Amino acid sequence: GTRIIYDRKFLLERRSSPVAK
Amino acid sequence: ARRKMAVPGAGEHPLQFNYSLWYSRRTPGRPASTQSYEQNIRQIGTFASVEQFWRFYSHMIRPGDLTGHSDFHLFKDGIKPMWEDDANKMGGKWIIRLRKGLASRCWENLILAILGEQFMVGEEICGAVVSVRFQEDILSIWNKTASDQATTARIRDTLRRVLNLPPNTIMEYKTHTDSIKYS
Repeated sequence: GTRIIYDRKFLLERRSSPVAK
Repeated sequence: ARRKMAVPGAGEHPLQFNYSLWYSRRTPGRPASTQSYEQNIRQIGTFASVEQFWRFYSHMIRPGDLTGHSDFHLFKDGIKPMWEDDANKMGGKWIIRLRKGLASRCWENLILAILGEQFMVGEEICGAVVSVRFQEDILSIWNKTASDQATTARIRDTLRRVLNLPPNTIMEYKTHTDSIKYS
């Protein structure tokens, strides 16, 4: 199946946003 | 003990795998036998999404601010941070010794690389540990199959890239069977 890959920048951007945009 | 399985909340970004964070602290003067190790380790929480991870992590003390003989462990849900776990017993770990002051940044970069599936080694990653010690700190990343050289080389190269380590940093691979023998 597909892998769920996130880079560091993406993960850090989610840090202060509890709800996805 | 039965636990509720972590699932991503509505609108959250799921992770490829669920993970747990653990904390352990060695009681000074006590031998580090398997039993006391298991007694000293505490599971902090399990998460299934990027957002759930940050909710735990943001409230945790940074490794660089810990004192004494302490460790944080990040392992895939269902894998205990112990050599004896079925997922670990044929495995090994890359060990990176860090001078004081680097642990917090390197640990964060390491766990973000694991959560984001940056290592590209299939199901091989088991988890990672940051060990806070008196004179230096130690990072390690554990994989399932110590004999798989293509995998261990790929993990090493990814570590170099994601940790942005000083060029003279020494990296050492140790199988868990060796760790058991010499401990």
